[in-house]
Formats: sequence, structure tokens, C-alpha cells
Amino acid sequence: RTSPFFSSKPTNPTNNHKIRSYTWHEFGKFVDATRGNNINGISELKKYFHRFGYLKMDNLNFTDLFDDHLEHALIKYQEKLGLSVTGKLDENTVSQIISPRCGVSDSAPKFMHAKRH
Amino acid sequence: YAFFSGRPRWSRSIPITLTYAFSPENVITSLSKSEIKDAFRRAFSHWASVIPVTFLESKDYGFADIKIGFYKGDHGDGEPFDGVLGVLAHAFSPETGRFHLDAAETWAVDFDRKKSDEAIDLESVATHEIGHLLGLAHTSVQEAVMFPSLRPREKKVDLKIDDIKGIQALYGSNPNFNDQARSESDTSISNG
Repeated sequence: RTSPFFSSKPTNPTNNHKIRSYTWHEFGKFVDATRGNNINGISELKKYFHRFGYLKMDNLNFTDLFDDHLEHALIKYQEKLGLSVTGKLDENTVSQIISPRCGVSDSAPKFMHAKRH
Repeated sequence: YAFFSGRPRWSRSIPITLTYAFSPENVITSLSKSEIKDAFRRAFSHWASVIPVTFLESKDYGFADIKIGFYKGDHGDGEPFDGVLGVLAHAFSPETGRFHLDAAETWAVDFDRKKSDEAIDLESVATHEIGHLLGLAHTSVQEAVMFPSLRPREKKVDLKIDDIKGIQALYGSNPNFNDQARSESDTSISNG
């Protein structure tokens, strides 16, 4: 929580205040990362996409490789949220990812039915 | 607009009355009770104006259809909150009625009074989560209330055509809903 990522490209007047996402601020360093690279910490981004319904994997031991699965999830995310579909971690996409959001999954979720704990 | 898998909705016959209540234990103190209740009353009224559903506040938390509470971190439903920003809230699909907000957020009802860069508008989040409680999932339409993200100091409380069409596909229209006036309003907004 020491170096929050600040969104550099506000997209509407309400975004004039700098956005700090303590939870996902580390994702700011992934801007312009490309497929095929091993990037320290990008497994956390895979967990993010898994949590919100974009990355379906049986094996939840996510690696730090920017692989086809991550690129596919990224494309699905960009399509769903009306972003430019680049398959890349461009600034707009990363800015959207780190924005505060609802915890409900984006993909016709089932988990928000009642569960017993 | 989108629905949850299986398209669940409150199954009682229309017109529907749903009660809601606030957890007496899981509360925040940064806003007064009346500020919180007023924000939720407005949030429920947005949906009630377009569908034949009435929301009534109840003091009986145990028997309320919709149970609202502010929680920190792991609160027992398998979806722990994560502190300031990140995930703001979540709600369950019909007919569960659980509505959880992250107590760690800087909740606001008036940005003139709450100057923090991290302030989150309570009515906006409440309006979004009520959409989930009624059966709507996330939409791709950025202007709609059911879009998944909300930036700090952003206020998004007015239902857009996408929200209205979605919820009316589940419950039908409120007889008093003026579709044409709403469409014209949306058009004038989009025209700047």
C-alpha cells in the first residue's frame, strides 16, 4: 500500500480525482506487457480474471507467464466492458481493471446464490 | 443487460412487496443512520418506479426479504472484502436477499461534505446492488447502473434504458412508468 497506481487518462469529468486502488494498484506496472513474457506478479492478474469470470481454469496454480489463457481472458474482458479489443494491457484496459467495482462475477454468475458456511 | 444463470427472479405474484432491513450489528458510524436509510430509500425508489415492486423498510432483520449490512474482510460467505476500494460491495441473486457492503470504504452521501478522493457514493452502489438482488447481472453498457465498476466520487443513480429493459423483462412494467418520458430524458442526456 505504498505506491498506489494513479490513472493517467481520465475518461469523463467524474474521473478528475486520481484513482487509487489499493487492492489492484500493482496491476499498473503491467501496462504494455505482452504475450510470451514472464512478468513477476502477473499471476495476480490471472486470479483477478478468474474471480470475475473471464479465466476458466481447473488448475488454479497461476503462473507469471503472459500466456494464451491470459490473452483470451483479456479479450473477453475488453469485449464485455466495451473497451477497444486489443488483447493487450493498454492503459485504458489497466485503468478499468484497477477501478473499484462490484464483487459479483461478470459472466452470468452462479455463485451469488446462497451458500452455506 | 444480462441475467444470472437460470434467470432467477422473486417468484411471488405481481405486484410484489419486498421488505428490507439493516443489520443491527454490521454497521458503519461514518454516516448517520438517517443518511444511510435515506440513501437506500432513494436507491430502492429508482427500481420501484419502473417495475411493479414495492420496497418497505422493516425493523425485523431476521424476517426481512433483503438483509443489508456493512462488513469487513472475511465475513463468512466465501467472498471476503479487501479494504479501501477494490471490491465495494456484493449482493446475492434472487431470492436470497443478502446485501453486503465493504465497511472499509469511505462511504458518502454528499461529495460537497465528503472531500476524500476515495469517497464512494452510497446511493450509487446501493442502486447497483439492488439490481443484483432483483435478478440483473452486469451489463456491458458503460452508462448503465449495472455496469460493474464505479469510480470514486462518481454518482450513477439514474436507471438507463438498458437497466430498465432488463428489469422489466423480469417483472414487467410499473403501470405508472412513463416509458416515453424516460427515453426522451436519456436522449437529452446522451446529446449532452
